[in-house]
Formats: sequence, structure tokens, C-alpha cells
Amino acid sequence: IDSEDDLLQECISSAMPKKK
Amino acid sequence: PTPPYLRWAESLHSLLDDQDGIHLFRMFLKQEACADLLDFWFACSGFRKLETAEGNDEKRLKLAKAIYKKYVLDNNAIVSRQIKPATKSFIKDCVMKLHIDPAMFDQAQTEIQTTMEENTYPLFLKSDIYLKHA
Repeated sequence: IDSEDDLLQECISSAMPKKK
Repeated sequence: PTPPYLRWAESLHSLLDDQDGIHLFRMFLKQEACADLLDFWFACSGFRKLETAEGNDEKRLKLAKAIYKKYVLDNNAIVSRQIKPATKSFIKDCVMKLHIDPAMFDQAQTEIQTTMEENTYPLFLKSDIYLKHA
């Protein structure tokens, strides 16, 4: 379960804009 | 230059293109118990961006299953309630048949985006959280 959540979190973060 | 909070009011996309905007919008959605809408939207973008390179297949399958399980499977979940039945069946089919395509969540993402544009985004612009910040 944990690794699934980690994977999801990583995926969400990868789509966010980087700090300007 | 235009202050960020004014740009956020231009469109949902200008809001979601700014880290501080996302943070504030997420705080508002959390208060309304629908932060999953935003998380799902970003998860779909992240999934599409994931390279289709060889060796990544297992990761993509695992991720597709995780997104499906967390947001789509439960018909009472906030995201699932805003996705059309046909779109849900399509995603379920893709997962069950292990047909993992970078675009498999695109339609669902569009439907959730429409929900946010018509509903939570305008409410956010009138919310205390936004107005206090502005």
C-alpha cells in the first residue's frame, strides 16, 4: 500500500510546475 | 508586473501553473473535502508524462492501477462521481486488459477539469482563503 501511495505522490509531484 | 493572485483569476490553467496558486487552491479544496479532484488532475498529467521507454512498463502498470484504485474504482469517491460511466468503463477495461496507454486517463482528466472550471474554481475566487490572500 505504502509503495503505491509513494508512486502516486511521485507522479503528482512530477506534474507540478517548478518554482520560478 | 501583474501580481500572481490576479493571474490566478484569469483561468484555471494560470492558477495551476503557479506553485503558490496550487497550494492555496488545494487548501481551499481540502476545506471543501475535494482535494482529490486536484490530485487526480495532476496524477493524470504525471502519468501521461511518464516515459514509455522500455523497462518502464511495470511502473506504468503499477501507477495506472494505483490511480484507478484510489480515484476511479469507488463510485462514491469524489473524483469517480464526476467522471462519466463510459469513461470509467474505458479506464477499467484498459487496466483489466493491461492495455496501458499514456492517454488512457485523458478523457477523465478533461471531465474533472470541467468540474473544477465550472464549480470549485469560481468558488475559490470568491472564497475567504483567496480574498484574504489577495
